[in-house]
Amino acid sequence: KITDKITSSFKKLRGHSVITDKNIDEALKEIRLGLLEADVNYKVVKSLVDSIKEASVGKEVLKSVSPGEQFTKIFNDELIKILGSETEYLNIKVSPPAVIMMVGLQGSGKTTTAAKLSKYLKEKEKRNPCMVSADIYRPAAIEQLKILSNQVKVGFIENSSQDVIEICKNAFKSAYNQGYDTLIIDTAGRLQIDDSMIQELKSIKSEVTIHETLLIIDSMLGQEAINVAKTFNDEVGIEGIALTKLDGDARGGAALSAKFITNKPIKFYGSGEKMDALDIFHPDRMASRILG
Amino acid sequence: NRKKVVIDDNTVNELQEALILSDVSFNSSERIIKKFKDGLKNQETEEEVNNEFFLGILQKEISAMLDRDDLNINFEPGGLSVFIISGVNGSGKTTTIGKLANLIVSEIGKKVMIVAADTFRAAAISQLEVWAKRVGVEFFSNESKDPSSVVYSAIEEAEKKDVEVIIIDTAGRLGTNNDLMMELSKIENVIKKQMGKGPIENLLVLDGTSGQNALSQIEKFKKSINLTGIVITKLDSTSKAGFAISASYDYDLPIKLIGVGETLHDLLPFVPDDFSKALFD
Ligand SMILES: Nc1nc2c(ncn2[C@@H]2O[C@H](COP(=O)(O)OP(=O)(O)OP(=O)(O)O)[C@@H](O)[C@H]2O)c(=O)[nH]1
Ligand SMILES: Nc1nc2c(ncn2[C@@H]2O[C@H](COP(=O)(O)OP(=O)(O)OP(=O)(O)O)[C@@H](O)[C@H]2O)c(=O)[nH]1
Ligand SMILES: [Mg+2]
Ligand SMILES: [Mg+2]
Repeated sequence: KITDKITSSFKKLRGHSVITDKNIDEALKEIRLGLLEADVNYKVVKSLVDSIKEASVGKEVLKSVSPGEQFTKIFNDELIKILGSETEYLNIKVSPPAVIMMVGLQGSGKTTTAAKLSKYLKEKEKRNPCMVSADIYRPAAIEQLKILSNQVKVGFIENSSQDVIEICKNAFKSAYNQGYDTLIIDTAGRLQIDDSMIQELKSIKSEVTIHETLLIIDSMLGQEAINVAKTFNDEVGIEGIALTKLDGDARGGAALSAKFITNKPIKFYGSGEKMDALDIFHPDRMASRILG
Repeated sequence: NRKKVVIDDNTVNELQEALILSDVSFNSSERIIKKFKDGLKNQETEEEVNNEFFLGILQKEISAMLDRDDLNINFEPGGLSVFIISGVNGSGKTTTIGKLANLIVSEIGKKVMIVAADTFRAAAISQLEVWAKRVGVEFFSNESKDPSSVVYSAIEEAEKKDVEVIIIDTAGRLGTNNDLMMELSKIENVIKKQMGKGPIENLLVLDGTSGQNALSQIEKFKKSINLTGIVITKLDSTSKAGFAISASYDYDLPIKLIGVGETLHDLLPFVPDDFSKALFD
């Protein structure tokens, strides 16, 4: 655990009155290693370690706490600065139907999260959501979303076309006409370097007003999290991020990298395959998870 | 015209950074760089000593860590070959099975049956059935919610139909879920009882975009079942799957296949030289 390593390398601060470059050097090395092992991007680690150093050096060593505790607090604070200090909600206080679009890499958990989110909106927010699948590529993708919509008992807009843009436009009309206040669009998984598939998302957004584009990130995502998040945000535009598979033991450093590069809030996280396994994101809990 | 090879710290740091950015674990990168630097001591060369020169040496070293003589897919010499495919949720198991069935049919000419033993996830059976139809192979599924029972019935059916290879699709699962890991070892045990021996291939499908958690998965799956190899998918992404080095070297598992896309033909044999070159692209 990073915190244990910090504590042991902090014994050096005992008897010192001020934090200096020298007496935290070892702790900073441990932090760097711990963050890399947590899959935080190399460049984000560098930046974070620099800001921890800046926030620490020259500070008086507090007598009331152990040096390790003092430093862990500084580290935790710098992590929270990146992750955000408050929970941010979906931008769906609009005239209905609010449209949410799920985007992300293949297998990240978009379809499952779409269904979980619809259940959340229905039960916790007393909304009347429906879903549509714009994934015309993956075998049985539409059937998968339809089965989940039946499980969580929300509306399902049947596909009207083989054209993704038409599917989304028609879904919006149907959602409006059928009195739904929220439409969740599930899209196919895609690589951020697949220009035509990124263009597909841009085209959807040019024809349908998307109030909330949510980037779904697998908590096991490695160093490329920074490039994936940056491209989806720069090219398509996202309003928020959701993490999945946090019921595993992935430390989830990808969350830090994605937030760092996009400055878009992490709003939800998935912690299981069942439809109730969706929670509001709490930055402080993520910080302790990354700290290990 | 031989001169001594000298490398500066900046270049070493850049090479290590490249490894880390490729999802090579920090510890692996330290060991690789140390061995690389030790190997350069007292080395002389007639070649130009530049970045290409260093990359070439580093790539050879990494390739050697990935190279093994058991990189091939194995088949049962005298009877039914049973393959189990397992891995974390969304890693690409079902798609890989479609591709693998295609590879076996077109390149080896054996009769294949694919078995839908993911009895849990919405539309998992339908998804696999689409792949079976695309490839033109036998497909087995039944109403049972117990994957072990599906496998048992599938093997009985396969023997009736002179199937030579059965490939079993399982539900995604996290290594940290004890119940699901027990379910997987139960499937393996059913096969052992029925066939008199374990599956000839027990492949772990790893998402190529993962970071260090891939190693934790290998560790947990290895504890529950007798893995024979690894498939790394999604190498058409910008991720480099540097964890493969530790997977192969520290966990002693051959990487047999790589997934490089979403169509039927996007499954290739793992080639250590190609992989180590791509790490630095
Ligand atoms: N354990 C766990 N599994 C999850 C979670 N979220 C999704 N999954 C599983 O991850 C797998 C992939 O989920 P999907 O919803 O199909 O992913 P997707 O992004 O829609 O995939 P594509 O459409 O192919 O890109 C499924 O097996 C899900 O049940 C989670 O929070 N925890
Ligand atoms: N780009 C790319 N996508 C892939 C590759 N292999 C699989 N996929 C995609 O990854 C997503 C998940 O694939 P699946 O085959 O459903 O994964 P799975 O492991 O069976 O998922 P679960 O059964 O839900 O655990 C799909 O969108 C696939 O098309 C690959 O090599 N490259
Ligand atoms: Mg999907
Ligand atoms: Mg599957």
